[in-house]
Amino acid sequence: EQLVSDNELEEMSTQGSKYINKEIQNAVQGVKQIKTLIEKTNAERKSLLNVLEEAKKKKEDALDETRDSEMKLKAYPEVCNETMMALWEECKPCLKQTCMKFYARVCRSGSGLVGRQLEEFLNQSSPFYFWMNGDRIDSLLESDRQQSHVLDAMQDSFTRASSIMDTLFQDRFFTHEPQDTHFFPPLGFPHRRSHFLYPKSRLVR
Amino acid sequence: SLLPFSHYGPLSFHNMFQPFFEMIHQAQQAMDAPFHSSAFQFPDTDFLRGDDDRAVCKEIRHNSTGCLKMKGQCDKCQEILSVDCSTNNPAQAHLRQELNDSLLVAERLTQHYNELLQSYQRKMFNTSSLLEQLNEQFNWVSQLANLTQGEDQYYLRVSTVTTHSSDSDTPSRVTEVVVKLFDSDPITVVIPEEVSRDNPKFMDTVAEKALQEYRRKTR
Repeated sequence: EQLVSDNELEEMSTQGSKYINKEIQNAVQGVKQIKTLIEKTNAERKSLLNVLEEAKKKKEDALDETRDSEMKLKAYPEVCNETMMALWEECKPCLKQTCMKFYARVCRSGSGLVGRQLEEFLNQSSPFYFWMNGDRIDSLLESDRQQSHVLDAMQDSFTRASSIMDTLFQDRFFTHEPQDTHFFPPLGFPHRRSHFLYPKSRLVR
Repeated sequence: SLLPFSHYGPLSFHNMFQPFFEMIHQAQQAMDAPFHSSAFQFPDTDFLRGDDDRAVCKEIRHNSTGCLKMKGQCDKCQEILSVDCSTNNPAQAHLRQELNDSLLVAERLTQHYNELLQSYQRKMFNTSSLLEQLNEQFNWVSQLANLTQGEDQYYLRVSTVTTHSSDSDTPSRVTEVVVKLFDSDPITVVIPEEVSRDNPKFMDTVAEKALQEYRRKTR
């Protein structure tokens, strides 16, 4: 059965609307809290970027030192030649066999071409390259190249995203309390350089 | 109080939010872009420790240097690495030791740098997921804002309240309340007997359930 009078329905509607209004306020505050979290994450990112720059400097100094040592060592005439060459002639077939077995078992793709490529590579290589750990140095240089590319790609995307968020968070919705009675004109921000998520001292890439 | 939303002005409130969605979406796209490009890949520095088969396969295909990492499995190759030329040329032996030491330092720093890069990438993922949350939260506020442009001063209007037994064999009685949230379709909310109508929390319970139903439908 219908339990309530029209007056009571009005009263219930008022109470319910107050609850909904509180929820709306919470939702608006929620938007602002997320903005604060984005700012916090970005501050952490900026300090991490400084750590990255320092680590990059140290890594590259160590790489330079390694290359210097390698150049100095290469400048020496190849001593112990006979010993090296004799060992190399026995090392190559073993290396080729081990590598082809691994490749067929693990890499699961055609090993014919790879076998010929490896044969050529070993015949062109010198045991000195091996003796000086030339393979490890080349791998380091390759990963250095990849790491620079990865950081550049991440920086580019952050720069673009931060200029958009900079504009978004400058909106009065974020800088004024909703109770403000000022009329909020539609979006139309004076275009500004994105400094919100990015220090003016933009890192030299 | 936000009541009514007119502080934002009816039209500008909705206009105001629309660009927000576009901007948030653009920021997300910008943030996620590099991770979708095939050229973007973290260097597999695991091969420095010889742990990552994938990296070795790639290197073998790329330029065969991946095979040199298997020198440990060939005695004669190991013997090359341990050839000691210091009797012929002590200076060279010293240089070689210097090279190996700096190589170890460079490998350790490269590994460390890679770990820092990955934590930097995690920061980007965090920001991207926060943008997703921002979008979702905005969506909810914007829809409410959109709905509050109606004439009715009530956000929630109760139209009927009825009570009946929840089913024939149990005497417990439930209260059924039909409400409209802004100008949504009528939403029927069933309140269990434990929350009686004279409970001060009754209408909060009704409004909370109605809002949940509304958000479920509009998601």
